[in-house]
Amino acid sequence: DEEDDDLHHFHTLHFTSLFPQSLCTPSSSFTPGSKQRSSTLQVVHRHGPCSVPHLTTPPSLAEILAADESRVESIQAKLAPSYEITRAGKRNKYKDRKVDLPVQPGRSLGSGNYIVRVGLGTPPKTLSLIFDTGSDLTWTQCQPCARSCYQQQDPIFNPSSSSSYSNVSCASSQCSQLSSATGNTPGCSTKTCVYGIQYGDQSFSVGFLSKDTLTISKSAVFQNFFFGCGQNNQGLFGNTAGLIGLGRDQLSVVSQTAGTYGKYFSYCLPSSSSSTGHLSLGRSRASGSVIFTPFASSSQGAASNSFYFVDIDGISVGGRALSISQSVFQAAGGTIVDSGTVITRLPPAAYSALSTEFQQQMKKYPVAPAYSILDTCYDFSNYTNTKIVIPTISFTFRGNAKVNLDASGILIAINGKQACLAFAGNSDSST
Amino acid sequence: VAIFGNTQQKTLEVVYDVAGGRLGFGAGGC
Repeated sequence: DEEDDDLHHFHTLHFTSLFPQSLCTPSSSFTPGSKQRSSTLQVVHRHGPCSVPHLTTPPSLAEILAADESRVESIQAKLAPSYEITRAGKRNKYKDRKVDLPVQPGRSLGSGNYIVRVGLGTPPKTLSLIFDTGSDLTWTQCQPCARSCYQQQDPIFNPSSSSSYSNVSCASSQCSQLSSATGNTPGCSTKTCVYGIQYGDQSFSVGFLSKDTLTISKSAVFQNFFFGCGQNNQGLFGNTAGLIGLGRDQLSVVSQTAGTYGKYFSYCLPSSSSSTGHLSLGRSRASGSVIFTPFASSSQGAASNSFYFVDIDGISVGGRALSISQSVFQAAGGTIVDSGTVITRLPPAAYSALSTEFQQQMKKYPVAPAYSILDTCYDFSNYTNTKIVIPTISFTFRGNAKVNLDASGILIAINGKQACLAFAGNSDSST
Repeated sequence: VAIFGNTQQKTLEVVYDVAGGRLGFGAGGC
């Protein structure tokens, strides 16, 4: 029994397995053209070898973590009580409280994002888009780039070369929906609806709300798909052509394809940037081995309508349940699941308990200095040719949904000899 | 707000049943 427990409570792995390979090794879970998987897209890390060749140097891990912090600050600023607006459209009692959105030139919305390739227009033009469960509006850079376009890998979408493209009028319901989907009131230019979306780091896209045919695969084609045709796009979106929004709002891909896929989607992110995962719309595989937790309702006001909230009931390290009061998570305002944030953020008390127990169970390994936002680090320079043993970490979400993390979700390799616990604490117990 | 980030989601099949009001996790998704 003890041996069995050990097998379940520890991961044994080669330290070098935490590093991505230089060549792409596609996952066998993605089978293009399969009838059952007709609505499935291949997911690749935008800076890995499975992505299209880079026009610029990929960011360092330190830069990715700095961008991650910027994204987290942005999400938490959006969910701050001072953002609440009453149904009458008036600011609530927190109106005098100032929200400082992070303004940090050089930081992107999140450099650790994953991309998918979709077709837009007739005939379809292939575009590499960041996929993001933390936002709603899908947008791409559009010709003639009236104000500004950044450099992207794919040819910039040209509406005039698509026979199915049209602009959307200011009077349409979709134009009105932009307010909640982007957080900004839409504009109007010669009766054409104008969107503007700005991210926490001041990156933005402004352009025309448009509709055209979205092609996910030959058998998954959606006419009259609403998206942003960006004429002024600035920020560090890398070489991608834009973003595909998988949030909960009405303009998200999830909502726009609800008639076909029933607001059901799934994804798998690969264990390293040198492999691939998938994003599937609809019930594309048997869900027998999937355990579910109910979405939690948010008490954070209108700005939280995009996010997917869940409740954490507990965390275990090496099979040992951490002593964390439920009030710790409640005081933090809940938990969201986000595909665009790299490192899981926990309330200070929860992170402290996690880090302390992890250190206790990892005490045979020499420690290493902190790295960026990661403060629980180890020096594995003497273990490059032998296996290391790390405790498992599991999260239990409401409804007794216990999720064991993969080893790739526990340690993140910093360099050839150092790796860190891939978690960080929030600085404030109430945010 | 706590955030369950993408590093921790690696290799899991993460299922969003939005209409059903639930989120699922499956081991060995890719």
